[in-house]
Amino acid sequence: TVGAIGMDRNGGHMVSCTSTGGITGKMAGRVGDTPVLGAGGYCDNNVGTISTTGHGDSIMRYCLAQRIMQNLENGETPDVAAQKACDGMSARVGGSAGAIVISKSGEVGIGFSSPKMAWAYLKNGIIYYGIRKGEQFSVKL
Amino acid sequence: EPVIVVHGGAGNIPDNRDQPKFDGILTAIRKAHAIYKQTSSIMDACQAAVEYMEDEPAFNAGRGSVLNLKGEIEMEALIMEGKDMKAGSVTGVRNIAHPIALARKVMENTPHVFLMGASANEFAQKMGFETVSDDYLITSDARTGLDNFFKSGSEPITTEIGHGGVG
Repeated sequence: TVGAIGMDRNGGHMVSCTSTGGITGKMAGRVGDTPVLGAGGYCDNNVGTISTTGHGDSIMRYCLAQRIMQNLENGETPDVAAQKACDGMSARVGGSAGAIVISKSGEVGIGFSSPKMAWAYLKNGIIYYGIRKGEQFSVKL
Repeated sequence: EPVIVVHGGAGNIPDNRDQPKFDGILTAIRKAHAIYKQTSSIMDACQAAVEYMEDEPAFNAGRGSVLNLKGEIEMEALIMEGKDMKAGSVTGVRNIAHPIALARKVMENTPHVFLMGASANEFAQKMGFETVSDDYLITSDARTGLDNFFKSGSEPITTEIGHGGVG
């Protein structure tokens, strides 16, 4: 799965995009989380924008993107909102997941309960990126 | 400056996949930024980032998508904007290069949110999308992933792309 979320520099307009091939060996006709609003992604300028990835059948059952939105509305930082929801999903329904988040104030959040998630973000001319927990590299745009 | 964030999938990604993932996500960010500078549209920018990753076999989307039990590719995508909370999504789409672009067409050119299967492909045709072949979309890694899936007794999948990817 791949995803991109963004906030423009004027007025805080936000977008969420997610695209996937699904899961190897899925039944023909299986629908995953990606196209489902509130699971594979969500976006509301009043709250934030999110794209998720991971075990789609678990993500749908837990409404992962919606849970992260709710955490943001409850005042959590984007990092905490994403990590809490991914960990909550893994504990409650199993499977693993990851999410990228931007809050309405432009803060970035990265969270995942899987061993790895490839992520990168651009802020103030610097690209920050990583794949393992606690790991962060940076490079100039 | 805009804020742009991308991901390239999660799971038990084999270590030899780290660098192709890094290369892909860094290029995706740079492409998004370049498009934003040209258009001032954050939607165009994010779509460009996803389209780039859909073209890259290092990712499980578009070209490089994993295979279902029949050895076929069925792709899905979702786009949503935060001002009016408009959205477009597609599932079960075949033989197009950029499902994210089709999702955007659903959002902008239909009264609906979600199109599926053959009808989504029919809509793509009406919107002028070119068809791409299975040979273009299906990579050797994806075939190997399905072979391994069958060899492993169809156990639940825990690794990413090609490899038994999670979506």
